Amino acid sequence: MSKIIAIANQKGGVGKTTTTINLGASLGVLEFKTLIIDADPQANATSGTGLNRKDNKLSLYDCFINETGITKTIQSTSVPNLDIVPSHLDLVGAEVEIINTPNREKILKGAIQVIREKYKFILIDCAPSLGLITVNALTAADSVIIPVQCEYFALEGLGKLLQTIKIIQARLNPSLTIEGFLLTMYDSRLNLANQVVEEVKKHFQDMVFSTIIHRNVKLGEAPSYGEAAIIYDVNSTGAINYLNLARELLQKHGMT
Amino acid sequence: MSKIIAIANQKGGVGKTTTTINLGASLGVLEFKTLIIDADPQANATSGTGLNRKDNKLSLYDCFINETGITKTIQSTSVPNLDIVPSHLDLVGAEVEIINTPNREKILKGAIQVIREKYKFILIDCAPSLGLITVNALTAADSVIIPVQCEYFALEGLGKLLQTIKIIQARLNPSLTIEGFLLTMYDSRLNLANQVVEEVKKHFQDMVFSTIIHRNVKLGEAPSYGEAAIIYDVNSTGAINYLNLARELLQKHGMT
Ligand SMILES: Nc1ncnc2c1ncn2[C@@H]1O[C@H](COP(=O)(O)OP(=O)(O)OP(=O)(O)O)[C@@H](O)[C@H]1O
Ligand SMILES: Nc1ncnc2c1ncn2[C@@H]1O[C@H](COP(=O)(O)OP(=O)(O)OP(=O)(O)O)[C@@H](O)[C@H]1O
Ligand SMILES: [Mg+2]
Ligand SMILES: [Mg+2]
Repeated sequence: MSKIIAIANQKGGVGKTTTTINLGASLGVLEFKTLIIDADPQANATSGTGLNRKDNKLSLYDCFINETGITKTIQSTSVPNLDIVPSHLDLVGAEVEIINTPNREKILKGAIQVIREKYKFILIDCAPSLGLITVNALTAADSVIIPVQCEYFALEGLGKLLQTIKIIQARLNPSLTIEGFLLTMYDSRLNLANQVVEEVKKHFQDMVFSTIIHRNVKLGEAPSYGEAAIIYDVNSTGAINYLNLARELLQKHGMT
Repeated sequence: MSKIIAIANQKGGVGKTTTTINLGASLGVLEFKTLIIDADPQANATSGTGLNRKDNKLSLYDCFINETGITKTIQSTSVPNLDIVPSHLDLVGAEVEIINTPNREKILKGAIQVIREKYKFILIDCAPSLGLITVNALTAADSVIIPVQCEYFALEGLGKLLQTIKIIQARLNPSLTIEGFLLTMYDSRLNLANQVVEEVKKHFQDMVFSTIIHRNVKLGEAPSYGEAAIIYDVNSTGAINYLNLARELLQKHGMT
């Protein structure tokens, strides 16, 4: 039975896509069959894993709008044991197109059922929004990883995100849990970063992953080659941080 | 007659809010009466200028939903000549609420007319999305500043943004122009950053502001005090960069 994890935070640029790609790649390298679902119309996870965004191939858009079976959209990546359901720019229109569909929040949950058995982990990369596609992701997910950039504005948005998660738990997905808060782009030389780490650990205590993702230029360079950091530069701090995150996640669920 | 400029890019975390606050503050300090409109439900521009987001005061939400006159929502900031129309978390629901309103894309344009004469500049901070509120901002604006973070993913999204701007120009706002592309979070020590700068300058040539905003921790610290960088630390690189940007903008329009 697979574990479905949404990677979500409506604050932009906090490391959602970078976390999805690199946690997914780490799980793949550790031989856990993993699927990334790119639920962001920007399709950064799609291009960051080496696929061409403008390809005419099927994407998540087709699952929402044309009721295409999700299996048909799945493509392999350059990482062993890692597949992806690509996104497409048209997904930005899907939110309006499904507004009057019955059970519009549960479309993704329904679509994923047929492939749950094939993967150990399914990671859903969300857009920087709390719109209908992200609601679909949180409704389909067993848990959610919340990347928190070590910046001031990133702290501010957490209240609203937790409020939305509570609403989803109450109305759409009672079993949704918070997998953890993941501190990202940490630079130990900056007071601001250290203050944010302290604040998040004080508020959320053992819900905060002990693995912290440091600011590391290799994590920024890797997607321009369509690669995960573990493929682009296996010895980089970024690759090592995400490998540690994968191990921490596996340990937590007794899967190592 | 005021100049209305939208600060937009659907890519998250590229420096939209930081640009709105600090360009606004620089114009205010140079004695050009300026208004910030916070069109992002995250309300980062609201808190970054020292207002309390959870206040019960009127916000942009009321202009969209309750047809409240925008004048009633305007609050002053700690910066001379700088006012703000605050945002509110409820704005996230406004996009669905106005879906069936006639001329739903022109609500903000209509609301702004009554105050155009009072300000030299009106800056609209957009959310990381191309939804209806951002479309309202682009329809109301004379021009748009596009912050481009010196990272790979930031380049990818530009095509979609330019496509959306063309559609807005064709259907809703023929006089919309691109004020310029603003390179942000530039770190001259990183190859990646230098490559992005080169790429953007090659593609967009004289549409790129010559002022480049360098990565500077003071720009990240200032909002936690509710201040613009020019107030928080006037000698910081960030404050100087944005003051130069304001001067470049004024020179371009013969207003110095
Ligand atoms: N730890 C890190 N060190 C250095 N750069 C990073 C790190 N994590 C992410 N980045 C870079 O920062 C930028 C923002 O990260 P990313 O795109 O993953 O965030 P996001 O939350 O997915 O953004 P969006 O809200 O637009 O979806 C990207 O250019 C990415 O390459
Ligand atoms: N030049 C800079 N140097 C250092 N930090 C910066 C700089 N510009 C912005 N930041 C910080 O980076 C983060 C992202 O910037 P900001 O919030 O302004 O981006 P945004 O595009 O408005 O994000 P969103 O898409 O969520 O609205 C913030 O925490 C901000 O303080
Ligand atoms: Mg992303
Ligand atoms: Mg912002």
